[in-house]
Amino acid sequence: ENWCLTSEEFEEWSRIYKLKESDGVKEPILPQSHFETLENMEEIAASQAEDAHKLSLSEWRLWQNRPFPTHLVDHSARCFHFIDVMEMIELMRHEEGDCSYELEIQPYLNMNDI
Amino acid sequence: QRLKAAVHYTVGCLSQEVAEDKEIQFSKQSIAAISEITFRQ
Amino acid sequence: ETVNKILHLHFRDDKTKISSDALLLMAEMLKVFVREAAARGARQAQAEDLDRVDIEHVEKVLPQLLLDF
Repeated sequence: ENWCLTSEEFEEWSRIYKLKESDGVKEPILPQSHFETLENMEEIAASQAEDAHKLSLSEWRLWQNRPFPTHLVDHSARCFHFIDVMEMIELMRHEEGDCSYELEIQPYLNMNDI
Repeated sequence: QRLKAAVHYTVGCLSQEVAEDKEIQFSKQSIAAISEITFRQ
Repeated sequence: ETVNKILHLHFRDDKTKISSDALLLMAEMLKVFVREAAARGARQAQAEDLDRVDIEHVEKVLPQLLLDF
């Protein structure tokens, strides 16, 4: 009931950190995902309240090209892939015209593979 | 690398279809990023 | 065939086999994945009134895309 806190700790949290109505903090929501290629399958729920704080998965993307420290539970394989691609995007960000990725693998293209 | 090149080429073709459909262009770098994501996926 | 080879890159056991249906499904899923990634990138670029999808548009849609697949 007290989130594993002692009653003193819980009282301190309640007094100092607990968000109150008066703090005016909006309800954080993650915007509903939308599939472009399945257009008529679902409509974005109009119920997404305007005054809610819409969270953004890309707000802190500049930090997402490296794994941050973990404790007990490591990053997933999928997360490591995401980090690697973000790092690749960071390295290619300022390229104009020719693409280093394309130039690197072009010699290996074999039309029989397509 | 050969498999990656095949994926990259195919991603380029599929993205070209989307480009025509959406009347927009894709930079080579954006195709490369989608290609790398797909290969890992 | 290319998808088959990519999958075998990641199978732990070389003797692992995959049925043609599963292969077709995987290839189709990857096509949907690519089209969805490209379409989301395009939507992001158009939301910024640009007529060219650049790498940061793909970067912005990447987290949600990976969560959705």
